[in-house]
Amino acid sequence: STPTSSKDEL
Amino acid sequence: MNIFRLAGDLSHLAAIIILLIKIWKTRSCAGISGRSQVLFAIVFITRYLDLFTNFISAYNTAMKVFFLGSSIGTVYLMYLKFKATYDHNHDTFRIEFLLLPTALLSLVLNHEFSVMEILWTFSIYLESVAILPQLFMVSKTGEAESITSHYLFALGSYRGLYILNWIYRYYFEGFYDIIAIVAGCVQTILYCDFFYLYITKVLKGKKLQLPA
Repeated sequence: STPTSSKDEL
Repeated sequence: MNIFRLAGDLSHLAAIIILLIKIWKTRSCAGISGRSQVLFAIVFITRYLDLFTNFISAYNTAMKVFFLGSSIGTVYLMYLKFKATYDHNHDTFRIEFLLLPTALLSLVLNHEFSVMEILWTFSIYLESVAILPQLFMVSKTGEAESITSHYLFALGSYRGLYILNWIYRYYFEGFYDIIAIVAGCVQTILYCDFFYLYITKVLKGKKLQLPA
């Protein structure tokens, strides 16, 4: 499932 | 990583460097809102708490360290080193009206009710309104130095480019984060009237003058 929050972004 | 997110990060990096150059070269923080800079420091501190626990890439870590260091450094320059040039009279936006609602909203609207997730959500919501004291100050003084308007243009563009990154990730990775997207759209919309003035005036060599 796609990750719900964009922690790989700054 | 995609070209839009890289362009966004570089635009953000450029904004911070332009601001540091402005303050260091003119040895003055006239026209800059210290309150917005404090909010940005809070945004980075609450967002990058996973700096040591969650390694993503050297690029990610390097940028986080730079953003943390530069935002805290800018607050230091404004409130300590160049304190005498800080324009208290025009930097009067009540930041508690930004901190409290975003804190409450992050407790209610989040992906997961955990400390790290709520702090990240708070950071996203706060970042979307963190520029308001600065825009308020520009409207109060009625003008901005051209280097300050370049700073604001780069800063506003960064999240606008992130919106393109989210569109890209939705179509090519099937990924989207509704909290980041909605906050990012609000953040970019707040710059619209400034973008209009920047493009119609500053790019034509005129000074940024707001209609009194």
